[in-house]
Amino acid sequence: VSDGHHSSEAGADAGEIIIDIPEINLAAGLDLFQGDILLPQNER
Amino acid sequence: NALRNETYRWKFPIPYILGDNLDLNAKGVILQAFEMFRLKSCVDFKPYEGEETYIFFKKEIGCWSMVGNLQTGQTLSIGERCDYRAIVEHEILHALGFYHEQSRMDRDDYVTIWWDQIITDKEHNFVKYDDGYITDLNTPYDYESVMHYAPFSFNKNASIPTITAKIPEFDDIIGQRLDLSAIDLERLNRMYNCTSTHTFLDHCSFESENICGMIQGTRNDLDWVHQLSATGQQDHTISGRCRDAGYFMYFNTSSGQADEVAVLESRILYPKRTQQCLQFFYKITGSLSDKLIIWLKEDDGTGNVRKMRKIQTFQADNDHNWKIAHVTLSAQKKFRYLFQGLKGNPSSSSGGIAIDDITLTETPCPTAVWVIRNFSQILEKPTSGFIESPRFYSPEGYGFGITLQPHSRISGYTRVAFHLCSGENDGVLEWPALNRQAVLTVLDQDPDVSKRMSSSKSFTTSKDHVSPGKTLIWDKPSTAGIFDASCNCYRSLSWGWTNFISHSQMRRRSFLKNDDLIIFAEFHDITHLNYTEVPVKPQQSSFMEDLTLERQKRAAQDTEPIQDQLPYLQDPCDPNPCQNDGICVSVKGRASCRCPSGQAFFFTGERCQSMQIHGNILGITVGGIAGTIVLTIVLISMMAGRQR
Repeated sequence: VSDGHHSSEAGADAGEIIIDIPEINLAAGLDLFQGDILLPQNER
Repeated sequence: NALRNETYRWKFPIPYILGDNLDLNAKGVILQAFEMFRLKSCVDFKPYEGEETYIFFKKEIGCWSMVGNLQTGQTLSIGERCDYRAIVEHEILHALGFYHEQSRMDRDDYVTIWWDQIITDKEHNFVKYDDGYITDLNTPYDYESVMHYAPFSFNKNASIPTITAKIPEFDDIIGQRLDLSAIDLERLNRMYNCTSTHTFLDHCSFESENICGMIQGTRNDLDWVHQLSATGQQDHTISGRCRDAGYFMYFNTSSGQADEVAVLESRILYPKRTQQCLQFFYKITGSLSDKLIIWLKEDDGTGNVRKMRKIQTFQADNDHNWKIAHVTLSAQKKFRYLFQGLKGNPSSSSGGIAIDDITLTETPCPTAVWVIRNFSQILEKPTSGFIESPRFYSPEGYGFGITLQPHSRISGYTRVAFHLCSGENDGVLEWPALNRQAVLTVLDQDPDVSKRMSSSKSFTTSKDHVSPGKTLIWDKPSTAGIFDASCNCYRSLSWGWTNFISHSQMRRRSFLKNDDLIIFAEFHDITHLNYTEVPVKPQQSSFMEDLTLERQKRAAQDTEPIQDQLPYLQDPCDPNPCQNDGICVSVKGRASCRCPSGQAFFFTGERCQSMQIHGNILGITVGGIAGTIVLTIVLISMMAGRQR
């Protein structure tokens, strides 16, 4: 393990942090049934 | 937690459309999820060709689906940040008819819902269903289900959970987004009566005496030995978990003569695609000239499996650890695969050749395999440092590497990321390398591929990926990267996930078997997925219909996995072309009818369409009628003579 600091560009921290379905949908302002279920119109 | 009503179930393959508003990466991830269903269940998908019912994958806001087959054509959304394989699997399981695990009727026996911690008006996310509406398919509550929500879902306070397990050990497990759990698959396969899968062919961990139907070669005197682990010779299947347990196959090379061989042959296997990947673990502890050779024995065209092809040779080295191997077979007819052990120099050998945990699937072998040994020791050091893989080459020729940070800046997680490396092909390749999908997989080394829950994440290179200095990451590494003496190459900035996998996840399951962490990496051009959308139910002029059909055909070709399907994949007996209860048999890919036969009648013709009477019955009947007529004439003539 190369310790301490990043000696190369590859070690730098870029990309994403994974978040789960409820967080994604809440952040998007969605209010679906059970978080991610779209009910057909007659069941809403 | 499956819908009881069978009208909501799908017939396979399920038609699908990949909408063009989907991110390119999402399209690739959806196809990966399809492949996982094909590997582990009988669920299959096909490009839409005008069917009434289908799934239209679109990029709407968020990740969501409808539950079950609504028989109308339905949308499934893979929105921003939803393009992960496990999330797509979760949404597809909804579409297949499953609700969330924590909405089972009996969930209060297994989890606690902290109602006061739920965001106001979001309580409906934790409703339960009555067992008259859903069924657990006679399976236990599954904390590991990909359909379970995580502890902090819909919470008011970031550090207080809304759902916890009654057995606290499972608090780290609920909400896992690795892959389908074993019970998810059991339910899916029960619900859809799956008896086989599409791309799984063979698996053997040699734990049972029948060694999975493998046979010892008959043309040589020596055999592989079915050996129990002992001190100094551990198997791979349950390596490190128990002493004196677990079997593997072993060929002792420390006695006898040089060039003696032992051959282990698989049973006969029937391919559906044109490419297979044989994965196994091996170790060679004998002399440096010992060899393990993989052969393919194929149908010679007459139905006999005898046409030999040497595929790959593994040479001994000084590394006596279990190693993972991948061999591409490319069998197109029925075949066996063979392990040939070859003694190099018995006088310099004190060991032999061992093989274990074989898996044969009809999927491509991984492009890059990186093994990090003694990983738990690395995890124990509280360092913020990182490890870089050797340079690998993609099928197109791009050099790339993997960066692993055991302790990422998010406590308790490991960062895994992808970077480009300069390489020998850079002068001819396309730069920047855009629209390439990088797939990183931390392997769960469970011997049974259907039980593996590997962590796989993907992204697709885009012009939006820029370094802090505003340079495009995917430009030539010799200009965008920094020189690294360890590979004598330039490495670019890595792009990945700070919370790729948690330390607790890695310590569970078989991620660290033998204390080895194994990471697979892929880097493929997916530009061909840019235009995949086809119109629904075209009602157009014949010119436009032709145009649409041509586009559908192209989309179908583009969106199917790269591997070719063999022509006999389509069952000629489905639907059964035989009439009058004839039994259909596939002979060389063509339907052949076996017609029913009764005591008096039998059916003939290509489709059993003609009814005939058995010859003896006909003879008896005709003879009887003729005899009766003759007798009647004789009697009438005798009676007439008496009257005269």
